[in-house]
Amino acid sequence: VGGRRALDAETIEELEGVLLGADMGAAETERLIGVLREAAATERLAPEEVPERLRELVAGDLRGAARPLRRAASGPTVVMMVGVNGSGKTTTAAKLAHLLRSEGATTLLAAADTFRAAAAEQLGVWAGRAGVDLVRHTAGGDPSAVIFDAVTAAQARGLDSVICDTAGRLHNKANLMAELQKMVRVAGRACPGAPHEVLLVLDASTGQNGLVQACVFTEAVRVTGLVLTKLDTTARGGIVLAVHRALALPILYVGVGEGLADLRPFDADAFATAVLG
Amino acid sequence: MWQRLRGKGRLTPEDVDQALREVRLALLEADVHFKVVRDFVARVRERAVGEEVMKSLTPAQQVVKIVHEEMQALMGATGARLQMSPHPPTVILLCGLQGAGKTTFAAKLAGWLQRQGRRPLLCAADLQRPAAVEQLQVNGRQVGVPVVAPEPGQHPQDVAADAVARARSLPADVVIVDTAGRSQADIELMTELRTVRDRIHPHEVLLVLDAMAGQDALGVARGFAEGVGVDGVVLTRLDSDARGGAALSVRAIIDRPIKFVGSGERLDAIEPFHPERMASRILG
Ligand SMILES: Nc1nc2c(ncn2[C@@H]2O[C@H](COP(=O)(O)OP(=O)(O)OP(=O)(O)O)[C@@H](O)[C@H]2O)c(=O)[nH]1
Ligand SMILES: Nc1nc2c(ncn2[C@@H]2O[C@H](COP(=O)(O)OP(=O)(O)OP(=O)(O)O)[C@@H](O)[C@H]2O)c(=O)[nH]1
Ligand SMILES: [Mg+2]
Ligand SMILES: [Mg+2]
Repeated sequence: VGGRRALDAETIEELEGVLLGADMGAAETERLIGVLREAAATERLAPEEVPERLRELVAGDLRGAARPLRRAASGPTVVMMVGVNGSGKTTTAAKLAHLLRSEGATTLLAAADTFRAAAAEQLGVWAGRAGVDLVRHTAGGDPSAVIFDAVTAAQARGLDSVICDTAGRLHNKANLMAELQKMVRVAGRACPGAPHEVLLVLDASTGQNGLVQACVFTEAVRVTGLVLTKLDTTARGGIVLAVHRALALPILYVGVGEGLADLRPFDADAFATAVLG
Repeated sequence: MWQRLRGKGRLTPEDVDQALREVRLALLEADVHFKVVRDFVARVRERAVGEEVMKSLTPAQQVVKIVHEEMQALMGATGARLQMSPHPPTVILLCGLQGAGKTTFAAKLAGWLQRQGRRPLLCAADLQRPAAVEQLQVNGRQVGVPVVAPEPGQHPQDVAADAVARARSLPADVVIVDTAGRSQADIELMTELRTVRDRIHPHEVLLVLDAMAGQDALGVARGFAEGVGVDGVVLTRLDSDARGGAALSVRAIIDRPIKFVGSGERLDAIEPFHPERMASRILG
């Protein structure tokens, strides 16, 4: 029974703390501990090997998730940023524009949040800093009209991409989700195949509601990938495991700060190390 | 779970443990911090085991009653009691993580105080986020409350001090200071927040927290309490379907009242905190 000591009660409690504390949730925590227990028993894992095995498990679960931004077969790649209020959509839209520009691509930003106070102004400042043009209308206007104008502008100018910011919205507000559905349809009308990416911007400090958000948004507007923001804070972003497991959503980027350059491609190993603290 | 228990007469220790397992899962699912859940369940178990069986309740009802009572005790009193200064203006400083809802809440609180017959003044002391000042100015116009904006070359503490000085001459009896979002772990920004605090001596420092926050809320609350001192908490986006367990974690770790909740995007979506409603919401 020598090697089977790897997972004693104290170790299990400690592991539970690490996993639960990272917002993995009770179900995912139980599953991972179950897998570790099995491994410890069958492979006679030494106690000091357990953390690395756990890291490997988490990284393995997410290794297939990373992928680069899609490119439209022809015409501009249309990207829409969606998500609940305050998650980091506007800032991420700007970071993405900056990233694309640094890769030599031409892009423009669309201020399709026509509702929130000074939303277009906020994106306008970012557009200036990123050195890209902004398509905007007056506040209170129809957000779909902004989408339409921005996509047609990108087509007319032969740009590589257009990044559309949208207003924050709670997934349990049917009228707001319907508005988003309309914006997606309009993008498709302006440019067949658009939007090529619908990126759900998820705040890394979100709890279990993040899974509900992802499910409802995906159901409503066919989310194509995730961006996990604010990983530079103490937020761990563990909810992304449950989201990836439930929806097999790719994770394209992580936000690691408030500056234009603070966007990195998702890396499963780096994430697994960080999420386990 | 309560339905199943209610049918029973006497509860065995196994029944109590099973019920507590379900309570634990419900609370974790609701985003209550796992350490707070551990302590909570231990307290309930202790009371359930030790308590005299009351004639009027079945043992099952008694466990339910204990859970609700412990929740109420943790949740604290009904909110919305702001410490108004006997020497106006009362100064309220808002702080919290990026995107928590501070700027929106600043305007909501100003509107709420105005409707109560007070004369509020808003201060846009977030000099870091693009168009943060504009955002508060637009919101201020919408609620009919003036906004003190930064002058060139000012730091956040200067704008805040200006607003307090301006309040005396307006006159305004409450000054609400909006600040930039920041992580409690950011040493430089927490130092900046303390500088603002020390310059204006707020009567209330309110931590604005997202109701959808997960386990991290515990560390955030502790960090702000230790870093700048927190007098009260505001819970935003309660119109979401998040269970809001972060409220319990925050109460457990810093023992400060939750004073207000944000219940929507409109500027009138502000309400005093109701502990019983929050408790039922968390328990699901
Ligand atoms: N620390 C940190 N802050 C971030 C990150 N991404 C965004 N933020 C901050 O989070 C706050 C909210 O960001 P926004 O881009 O306005 O979020 P949003 O989703 O567009 O918000 P709404 O449009 O109001 O729904 C801002 O203060 C940003 O600077 C990140 O990766 N790290
Ligand atoms: N649904 C809902 N949205 C809210 C509520 N409070 C704020 N919001 C929204 O949340 C988003 C972020 O609000 P802000 O007031 O900009 O947050 P902040 O804390 O000032 O953000 P930073 O200054 O970047 O740290 C905006 O889209 C608001 O409209 C609320 O109670 N319910
Ligand atoms: Mg935005
Ligand atoms: Mg703000």
